[in-house]
Amino acid sequence: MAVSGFEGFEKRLELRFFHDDHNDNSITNNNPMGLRLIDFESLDQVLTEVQCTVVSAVANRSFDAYVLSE
Amino acid sequence: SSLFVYPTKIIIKTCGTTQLLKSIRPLINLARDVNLALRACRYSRGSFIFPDSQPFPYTSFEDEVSVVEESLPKSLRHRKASVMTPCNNNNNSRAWHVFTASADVDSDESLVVVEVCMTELDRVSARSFFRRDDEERNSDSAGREMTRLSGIDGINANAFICDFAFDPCGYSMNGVDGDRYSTIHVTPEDGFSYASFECGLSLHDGGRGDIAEVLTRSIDVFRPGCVSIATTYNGEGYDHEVTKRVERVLSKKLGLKCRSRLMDEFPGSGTVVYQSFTPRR
Repeated sequence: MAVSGFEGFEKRLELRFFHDDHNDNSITNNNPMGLRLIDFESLDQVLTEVQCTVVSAVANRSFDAYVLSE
Repeated sequence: SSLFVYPTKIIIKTCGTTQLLKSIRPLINLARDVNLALRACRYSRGSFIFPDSQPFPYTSFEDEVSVVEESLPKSLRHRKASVMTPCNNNNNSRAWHVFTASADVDSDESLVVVEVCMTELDRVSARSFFRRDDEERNSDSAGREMTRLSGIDGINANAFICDFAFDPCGYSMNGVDGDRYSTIHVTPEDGFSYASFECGLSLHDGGRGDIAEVLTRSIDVFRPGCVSIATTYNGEGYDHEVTKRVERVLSKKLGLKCRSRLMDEFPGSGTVVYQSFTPRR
């Protein structure tokens, strides 16, 4: 393993979702923001399980982008 | 490492020895809270430089696929795992690993995704990604300096760049341009230097979508000794002319010869083309 602990080649995961009309969760039914409604604390909790933290972030109308550190 | 959150899509890409696959179940649960159900999953990776340093299940692709499959709902019934190994490479050191699962055979994704992995970076180019001793600046301004010094800001002039410099070396950036993302990660240390470039783009949108030009500019930043390019066509039908154009342009502009080209079909992701290049002798 590299001195700085870096392994170059990344693991990449892509998950794609669709509006599930079976749920009667009217608050977010078909909200165009979709996954972007997930609060940062919840995302951060998932990243902690993956052993990553957010070091930088930017967003525009289409999506949110986070730079992570292991 | 990077995370991208679209209204109906999440992309998370991590290097090092992270436990990426542990994120699948929690992300599915969080999506359910906002009334979204999983439709498709794609897991991909190159071949680790330090495979023995990876924790279980990342020591074997079969184990990784088992962990992914256990995390997915049964509704994603179309599934496929494949290790694409260049014929001129008897061991797996340059193989591309892909697992996809989908509720539908066809892809709902319009963007073509290009994943570039580069090793044996040019030493002068790699030097841009080391922090200077006299540098008091924080990682943001050091990151901006690396972006400018290396020429990364010239890959897509339309993109807003969010960059970060690691200590004592290393760099990550995310590019944001409309609904198009791009990302670069760099490990510059000599002996195991590595850089990746990834972007989502369309084949037909006036110049921004010219994969060959975007690839030329991104690879030229690092002048690597070895390049692999995995292009996932998703809902965009495969276009053999694009594959040949990439090979022609990389040969002409960067002197990189295509040493292998593999293709495979995956449910929910369409055609994946995996090309490897090395400098013409």
